[in-house]
Amino acid sequence: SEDQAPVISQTTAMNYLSQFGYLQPINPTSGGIISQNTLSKAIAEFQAFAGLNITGDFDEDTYKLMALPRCGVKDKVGPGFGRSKR
Amino acid sequence: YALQGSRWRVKKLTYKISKYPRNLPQNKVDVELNKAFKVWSDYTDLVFVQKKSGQVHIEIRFEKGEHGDGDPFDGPGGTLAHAYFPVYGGDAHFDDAEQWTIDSFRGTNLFQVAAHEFGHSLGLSHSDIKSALMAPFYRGYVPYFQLDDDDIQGIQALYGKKNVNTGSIPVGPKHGTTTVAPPSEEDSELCTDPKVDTMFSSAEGHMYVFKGDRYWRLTADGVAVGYPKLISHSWKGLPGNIDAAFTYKNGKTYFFKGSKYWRYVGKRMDGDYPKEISEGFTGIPDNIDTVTVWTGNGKIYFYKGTKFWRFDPTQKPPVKNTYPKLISNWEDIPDNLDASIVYRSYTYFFKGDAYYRFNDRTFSVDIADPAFPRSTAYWWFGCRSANKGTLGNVQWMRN
Repeated sequence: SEDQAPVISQTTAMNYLSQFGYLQPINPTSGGIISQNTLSKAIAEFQAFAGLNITGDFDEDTYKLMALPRCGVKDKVGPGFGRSKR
Repeated sequence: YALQGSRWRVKKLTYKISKYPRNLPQNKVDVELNKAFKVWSDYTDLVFVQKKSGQVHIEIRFEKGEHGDGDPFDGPGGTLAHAYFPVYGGDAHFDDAEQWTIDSFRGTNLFQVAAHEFGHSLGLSHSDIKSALMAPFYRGYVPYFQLDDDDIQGIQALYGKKNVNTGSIPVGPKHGTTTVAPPSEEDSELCTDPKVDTMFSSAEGHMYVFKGDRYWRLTADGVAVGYPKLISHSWKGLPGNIDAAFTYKNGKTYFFKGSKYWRYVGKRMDGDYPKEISEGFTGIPDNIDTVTVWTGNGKIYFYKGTKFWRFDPTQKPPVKNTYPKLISNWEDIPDNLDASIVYRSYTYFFKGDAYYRFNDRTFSVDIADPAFPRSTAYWWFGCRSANKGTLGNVQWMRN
């Protein structure tokens, strides 16, 4: 069957990246702004981890995956995310 | 797999369910969570003991919304549960707004989510292997659950292998070789002759090496235990000596040999194959060297000799008339490649006993220390006696 359309907005997606360790936590009281490069890098890291095509943009596949139910623990923690040997 | 960096220093761990879910009988929850812990104790010497009161190592609670740890749950869907690593106490919290179920395709399977969370409680982070239990996304109910090799390696990296004198290691179709000692490095064919036919990543995130009629699965730092295996035993109907392979974003894996190609979903042939490359991949020649999906644009690149072709299945014709082009357009990548694979944002090209890491964003071979080309045997197959530095035949390779 066809996958359902993504159900999250760009703001939700940015919060998602922050919640799971790809972006620095967003302070809701200060309205901070991040550079496009930082955001693109964070999206690309998430796409690489999730096995998606790495575009660095919020594309449909990325939105769809972000809408899936998941574990609440950050993806990026500890030495497992250190330097890749290869 | 990925390790968070902390682990328990004792093998006997106690747990307590302080707050049960609203929609399931307590005795059934006890059974499911016991099963979830057993997933990990089956492969290690860890022992889990349930207590009804008093101090325990791992406290389990089913909670809704804000529940005191500053990390509120978000209602049905979204975040299902979270757990703390050993250094933070190991506790596991489940969102009680979810429809927790047992042995059912409805709702969210309690056993699977609990087994995942307990992985965190024991020190495992999220894995980027899709088929691993420790992958972060809920995959739906799996009726015949089996722990992935990736998870087994992760938990054994933390707590060691199960002592065979203290209990039996489960032996199923997938894990029947876990008691067989791996061959020593010097016996490994990939160490003595690292030239391969093809390499590819599966839709589940596993990396495979094909050589002759056998194949190996790669781990993060070498070759998985229990390999090589026969290609024909796992991919029924697929011959040996494969030229090239890739997995597309539709989750299907395509294998190429001579003038023919085969399509598989996982290890199951996806229809009547082989078919002619000239029919399924119009514009692509026979006897290709290797193929890869470039992460920069998601298009399929075929390489043969000194040339490459770009294939876009959404276009007509799928190969533009400006192709083939020279591989020398891919800066520092040699002609007559053997294999290629995409791994963590890079495309790796293999030729002879060496490989090159191509940065898909800068569109060039990375400047690195040691420089590329590097030894495939050392860096990919875990052969510790192989050369760790830059291979000396750089110019010869490029020529």
